[in-house]
Parts: sequence; structure tokens; C-alpha cells
Amino acid sequence: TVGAVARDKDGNLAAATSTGGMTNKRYGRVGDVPIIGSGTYANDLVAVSATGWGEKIMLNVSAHTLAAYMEYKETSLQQSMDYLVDEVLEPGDAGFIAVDKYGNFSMKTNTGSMFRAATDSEGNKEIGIWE
Amino acid sequence: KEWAIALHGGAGYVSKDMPEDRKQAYMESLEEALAIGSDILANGGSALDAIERTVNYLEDNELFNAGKGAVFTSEGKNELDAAIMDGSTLNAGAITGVTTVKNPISLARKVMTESKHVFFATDGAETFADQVDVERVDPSYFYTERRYQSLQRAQEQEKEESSNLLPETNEEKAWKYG
Repeated sequence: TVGAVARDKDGNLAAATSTGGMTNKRYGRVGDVPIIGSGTYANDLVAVSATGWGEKIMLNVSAHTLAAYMEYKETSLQQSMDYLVDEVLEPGDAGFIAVDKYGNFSMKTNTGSMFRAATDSEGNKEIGIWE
Repeated sequence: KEWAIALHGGAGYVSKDMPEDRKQAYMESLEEALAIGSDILANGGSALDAIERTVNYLEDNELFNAGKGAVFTSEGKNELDAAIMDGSTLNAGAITGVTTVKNPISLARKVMTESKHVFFATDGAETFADQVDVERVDPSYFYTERRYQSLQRAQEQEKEESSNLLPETNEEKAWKYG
């Protein structure tokens, strides 16, 4: 699975995810990626893309959970990411990337590794594989 | 901040003793994907264009499980899914189970901008692709020997593993990641 989230100069947020699915998946099995609110979600506060064990990402409506937590609890992006990855999902389930309306980014996984990269207009930059 | 972008190439269980040349290949690919999206944003491009082009690059890079380099289903096929969502309008487009669309995220964006629906599946998504301007390929385009070998190993493992459905070890878990 691959994904990207961005905030542009006009303050618009968008999220995109694309996948080949799961090795050896059964005929007709659909994963989290095309389920809006699970593997992919964006509103005017935050944009989120997920990767990992699709069944768990779907059962927790994960991308929307991060956005809702941020909106209703009025928390920071990182606090919402920590809540989703550390409290809602179980170890080994999934990883997420997100960008908020202020241009903050957050990338976190509880699977041990996630190929990831991020940068912004102030020159902050992060590229990584393992946690 | 004026703009920001983040991308991923999949989460899972990747051993830390990955060969150095392979690790280098992944790091260079992540750098290149990041440069594509950040250049678009720095030049005033839209978030939608930045994420579509970034994901297109990752779909075309066979290191990643999307587009070329996708994993195989139990029937030995490559069935691709994608979704895109515009935070400023809460509009979205999603597709599942396509086999002839070179860049699935571009088709998902067409669903968002050129249809009144949000989600198209399998044959319906293929029919919609016939009606819009997206690049089509023969399903064999997505084949990579590495992923096909993975399918073989997964099916061998399936024969051996105990009846319980939940994977236990990290190695067993590794198969479940998209």
C-alpha cells in the first residue's frame, strides 16, 4: 500500500491511498484503502492515509477516528495520532500518515516498520523505514 | 506553514537486516517521491495534484505494493484498490478490484470529479474506466517475480499453519499487511 497527504498554499487538505491489497487474499475481499473514513480520509482539519492490516483499520474506522478525536477533543495532530496508534489499534495492526490544516505532519506505525517521508515549506524533513 | 506533504510506502514487518542495496533503493525512492509532491506544492500546485502525482510515482515503482509490484490474490491475480479525498469539499472517489488500470489513484480521482458516485467496484470500475481518460494496460503489466514468489510462499504457509485464524508470530503477521 502507498499513500500521500498534503496541505497546499491555499490551505486545502487532501488524502490519497493506493494498493495491490493483501498477498493471497480471497476472491472479493476488499481492504481498508477504498473505504472512505477507514484507510483514506480528509476534511478541513486533517488528511489521513493508512496502511497495515486492513481488517483492523476498517473495524476501527481509523482515519476518521483520528480526525474526529482531533476535532471533538480539540487535540493536536500528534496527540490524535498517538491516541489512534497506541490506544485504539493493537500492536502490530497498522501505520498512518497525516497532515493538519496548520501544515504539521505526523507519521506513526505500531507494526515495526513503515516506509515514509515528509517535508514542508519550512524545510523540515523526515524519511524512515523502521519505528 | 504554507504547505506540507507526507507519504508512505506501506507498513508492515520489515526485517532490520534488509540488504544495504535494497534499503538504499527504498530510501532513494522515498526521496524521489517526496521531491515530486513538494515541487508541485512549492510552485503553488494543489494538494490534490501533489498527492496524485506522488502516488502515481509510487504506483509505477515496483518496490511498493501498488500498481506495478502489487501483490497477488489467492487466484494469482493483481486486483488494485485506491481512494482519494478532498478535505475542502469532503468529496471523494474510490475504486476496488481493477485489473487493467495502470494508475488506480488517477481513476479514483476521476470518480470524484467526473461521476456523481463515490465508490465503483470491479467490473463497474472497469466500465467507468472505459468512459474516462485513464491509461489502461494488460493485467500482465503488474506481474513481478518477487511478488509471485511471495504468493507461493504464502500458500505453502497456509497449508502448514494451524487452524486458528489470527496470525501469531511476526512472520505470520507479515502476510496480513496490505
